Amino acid sequence: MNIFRLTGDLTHLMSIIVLLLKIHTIKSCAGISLKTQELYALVFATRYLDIFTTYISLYNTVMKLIFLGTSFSIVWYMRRHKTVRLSYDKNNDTFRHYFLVLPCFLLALVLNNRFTVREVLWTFSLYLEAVAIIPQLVLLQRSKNVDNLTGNYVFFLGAYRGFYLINWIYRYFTENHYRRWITWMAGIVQTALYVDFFYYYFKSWKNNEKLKLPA
Amino acid sequence: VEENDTKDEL
Repeated sequence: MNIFRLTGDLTHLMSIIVLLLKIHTIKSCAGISLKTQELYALVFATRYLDIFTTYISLYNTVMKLIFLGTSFSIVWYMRRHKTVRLSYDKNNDTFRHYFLVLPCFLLALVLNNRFTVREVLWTFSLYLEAVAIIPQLVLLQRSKNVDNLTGNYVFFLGAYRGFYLINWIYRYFTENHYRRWITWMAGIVQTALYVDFFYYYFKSWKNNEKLKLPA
Repeated sequence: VEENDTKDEL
């Protein structure tokens, strides 16, 4: 475990905390894409299939349980909670799941390290995580003003990606570890998706303005 | 060659 990986995990955790804060205290999920949240729940469900069979560390197990539990509870809140679901911006959150899920699954069937159920699903989760933010970014573009918590939520998610990529580069040079090029590609695509958002995030921060993404 | 895509990450 290096500092980049740990910082990445913590910013990932922060993004979830920010989102839960919004849902629990303000009882609002305005500006949050249910599509993206459902995709993340699917990402964690397919990636952590080995959670009870392969033990890595207590840290890993606990974090996996947190990511699984929070992602499914967020989906539950947005769909079922009597107040929270009313704030869901359904009309603007129109991106279709299967445009992302289907290509990712087909790609995982073709490009994987081993053709086994678990390996294919693990690869699928990587591909899907890379693009799962897209419905959220589309929704941000359609929103007139992005509130602080939503902006910070996406910021922390992007930061998590950035730190993970640095961690990969670090591990590449310091450990006897390598990754398949498909893993690198998925990781780079995922991080690159945030570049545009970061530009406008810092711009609004610098100018002390409300965050707004050009359509 | 053993496959190596790290699964110790989250």
